[in-house]
Amino acid sequence: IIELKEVHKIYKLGSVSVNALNGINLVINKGEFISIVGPSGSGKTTMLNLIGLLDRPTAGKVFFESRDVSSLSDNELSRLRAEKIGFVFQTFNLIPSLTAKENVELAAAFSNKVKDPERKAEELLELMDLKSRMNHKPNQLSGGEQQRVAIARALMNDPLVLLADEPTGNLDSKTSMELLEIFKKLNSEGLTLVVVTHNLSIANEAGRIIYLKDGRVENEVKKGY
Amino acid sequence: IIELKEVHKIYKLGSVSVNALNGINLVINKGEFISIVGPSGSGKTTMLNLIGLLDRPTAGKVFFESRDVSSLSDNELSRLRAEKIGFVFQTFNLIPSLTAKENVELAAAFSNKVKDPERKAEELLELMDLKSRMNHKPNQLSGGEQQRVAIARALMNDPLVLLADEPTGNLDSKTSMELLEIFKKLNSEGLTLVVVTHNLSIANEAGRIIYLKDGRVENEVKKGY
Ligand SMILES: Nc1ncnc2c1ncn2[C@@H]1O[C@H](COP(=O)(O)OP(=O)(O)OP(=O)(O)O)[C@@H](O)[C@H]1O
Ligand SMILES: Nc1ncnc2c1ncn2[C@@H]1O[C@H](COP(=O)(O)OP(=O)(O)OP(=O)(O)O)[C@@H](O)[C@H]1O
Ligand SMILES: [Mg+2]
Ligand SMILES: [Mg+2]
Repeated sequence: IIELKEVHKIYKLGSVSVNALNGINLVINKGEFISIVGPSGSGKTTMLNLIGLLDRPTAGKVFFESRDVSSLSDNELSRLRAEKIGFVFQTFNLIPSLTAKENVELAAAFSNKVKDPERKAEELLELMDLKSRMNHKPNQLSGGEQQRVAIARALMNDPLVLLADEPTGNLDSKTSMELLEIFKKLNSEGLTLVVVTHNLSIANEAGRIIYLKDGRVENEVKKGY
Repeated sequence: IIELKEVHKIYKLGSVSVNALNGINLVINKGEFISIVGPSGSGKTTMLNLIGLLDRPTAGKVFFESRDVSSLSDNELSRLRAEKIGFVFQTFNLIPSLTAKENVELAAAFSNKVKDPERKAEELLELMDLKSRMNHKPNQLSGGEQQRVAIARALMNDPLVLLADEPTGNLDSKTSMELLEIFKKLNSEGLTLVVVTHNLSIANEAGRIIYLKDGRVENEVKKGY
């Protein structure tokens, strides 16, 4: 469903170059549950941003449903992201002036898929155990609550693929395990799932673990089934 | 060194009240290493903000070095924070327009304690393994790198007490353990350390673990020594 082919990403900072990704090859199949792990700074977020069409590679190709994304306009990419990709950001990126519920509802504004955005937003926030916090703005929420709002928002458009960048970084282990159960259930219902995580109990539940180091795939481990 | 006495914190949201803290009693002794754990939303950040004089309680008393902080002006509190308290925020709060090094140096601007801020900022960033990232702005840093800049900044003024709100939420386990070693070394040199964390391998290294639930201390565990 998504493929990275010999992908490089170089950031330029004045005269200095940061080689964030150095030749990544990755095939993500429909319905897979993949986790990406690796040291801080190894390129996980950069890689997830390319998979999620939020950024373009410096070299190499990205394919989404077999289409080379470099041939798509920014508008077409935007549309694809809105309809097919759910993204949970490492730093949440919630809109400060909107409530939790409005933040989640807003995701439906960019696609025509959701019939009753308000009701769906409430259901997703309830799933995330945030029913009593729907009318709080981000700065009236705890770190872990903000993180869960970001997850609810990513699920709003029934995406084909959910990309989650460290979705449990601010959650206690009980809440993390509850989230893992939700992810596994959605995956069993057909959602393709790519989770960047430092939490090895989450990573170990994936069908495949990709180990990143210095912008390269250092190792890949497949589960027995 | 710091004491919370029957502390309550109530947030008002229109007609709704959120009782974030419901009668907290806590004594923090000089040189202790304490960890605070508990579910997402249980009041850990709220409690740390009161300990760090960033906020005032709705009821109850906060004592810093035996002085009742309600008798201090905002300016006096500001001064106390700048000179004696290092705070690592759950959401980093770095200044987007400044580089990592400038962000760390800035902490010295609010007190007269540091002779050579630029050199000290470099040393602290090197300690955090960020030597090659000193001139990056926050949006040119990974999540874990931003977190480490926030930690370096908190150490800039040689604080009496370091308060860290989930300092390893975005770090892989190797980097987390390296940070723990730095914390333990500073604690052995006299730094009082209060760490809010979901990472039990960090929490278990503390001399005392405070378990929070629904804004109350549910349990407290002291280590044998
Ligand atoms: N300004 C505010 N207005 C209303 N409610 C608030 C405000 N700030 C925090 N809260 C609520 O108070 C409760 C405690 O928040 P706090 O940030 O202390 O939790 P926490 O234990 O740090 O959680 P986490 O582990 O998710 O960071 C949360 O349920 C939150 O929704
Ligand atoms: N805009 C940018 N300009 C320059 N360097 C950048 C930029 N964005 C990221 N980097 C660098 O690229 C490297 C990879 O960043 P990335 O965010 O992908 O790491 P990560 O694996 O997600 O780390 P973490 O686990 O800490 O979140 C980092 O060393 C970072 O400093
Ligand atoms: Mg990252
Ligand atoms: Mg918190």
